[in-house]
Amino acid sequence: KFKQNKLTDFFRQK
Amino acid sequence: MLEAKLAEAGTLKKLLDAIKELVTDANFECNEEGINLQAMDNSHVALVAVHLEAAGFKRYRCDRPMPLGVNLTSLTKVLKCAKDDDITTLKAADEADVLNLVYEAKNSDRIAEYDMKLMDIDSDTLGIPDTEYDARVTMPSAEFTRVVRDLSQLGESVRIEVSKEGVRFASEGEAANGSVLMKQTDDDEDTQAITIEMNQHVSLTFSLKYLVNFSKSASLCPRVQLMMSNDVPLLVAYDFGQGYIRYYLAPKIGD
Repeated sequence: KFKQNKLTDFFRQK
Repeated sequence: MLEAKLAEAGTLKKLLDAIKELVTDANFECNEEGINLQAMDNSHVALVAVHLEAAGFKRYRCDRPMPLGVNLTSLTKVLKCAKDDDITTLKAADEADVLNLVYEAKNSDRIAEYDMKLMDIDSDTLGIPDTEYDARVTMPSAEFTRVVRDLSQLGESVRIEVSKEGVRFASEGEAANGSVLMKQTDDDEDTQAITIEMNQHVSLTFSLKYLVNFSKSASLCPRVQLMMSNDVPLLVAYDFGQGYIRYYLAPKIGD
């Protein structure tokens, strides 16, 4: 029912 | 070299308990300001950031920045050998591949010494942008633990909704649905207070198993803060005297 986002969709990789 | 003397092993034990199920290996980044750790779980859904301030140690010395690559399962084992109130010293030489831990009993002459292997860890470090959150909820950490544990019995996800009414946690399961509303309390000074600061109504859905994991930090700190804006990761922050532990969790979105 829900799709799980990843943090890498929001925060940039250093 | 690093030499960090902690008043009580218990603080480290609690910290490890609060991160070891999310992360297996992590770099403890030591510098003159203190010790930092940032690590994501394997699925890149959650991130934990820990900071221990140099000033919070009985003694602290770190001549130059050094990462200590630690297997958290091993460290947990070595810390089990300490009594909670043992004075604990962490030592590592420059370029060392071992971490030395010394436990001194508070009320006897027992001194125990352990060496733990360090490892090279390639970690993906994320830049976390400074975020102005639309809602901030501060509540007793034990209450947060309770609500996420209760709802995790019913379903996999929880919707957290912040409004002027209060903060509502709602979960839908196959057999049962549940929702817990926590209303803002009048007395902000009370340690049991629930305070809500809000610019706009926020509603986000998260995986409960991560929140249950985060809530283990309640042993470190009696208060927890939930910071939220629509469509951005949740920040769950525990600030204790000597530093903080912060968790970020990516929201779920409806199909």
